[in-house]
Amino acid sequence: VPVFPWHSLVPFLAPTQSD
Amino acid sequence: PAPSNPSHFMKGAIIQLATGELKRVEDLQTQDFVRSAEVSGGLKIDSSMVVDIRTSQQRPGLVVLHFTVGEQQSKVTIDVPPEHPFFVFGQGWSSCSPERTAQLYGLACHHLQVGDVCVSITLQQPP
Repeated sequence: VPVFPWHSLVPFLAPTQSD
Repeated sequence: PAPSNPSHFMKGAIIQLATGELKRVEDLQTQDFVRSAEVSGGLKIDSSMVVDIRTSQQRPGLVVLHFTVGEQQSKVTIDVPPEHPFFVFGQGWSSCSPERTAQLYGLACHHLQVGDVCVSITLQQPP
């Protein structure tokens, strides 16, 4: 039975930094 | 052509939390994501609010979701199939088309709406 990591279920949304 | 369905969203799929605990995808709760991010090191959970939902003009069949992400309210846009589930804080799995999600994955979903706050992950900023 395959096991999937929790972080594969939610989007990785990287805010674009502007400083 | 048949859409590619990531099988981790299939009802019954086994998900490993960062604590090592195993849960079925349909049994996950907000705390599972929060705890996992806490113990994983390097990742953090952001709150991403849905501010707009449209059908894609460039890519028929997809929807364009606009989010404001995290404390900085950064604007992020992603294109997804309407059946793609998002985890809404305090509510659980939600998609633009709960009917299609149920058909393709067997996963029960709420209807994703503007104003919903989704779980997303980002890199932890160094202190």
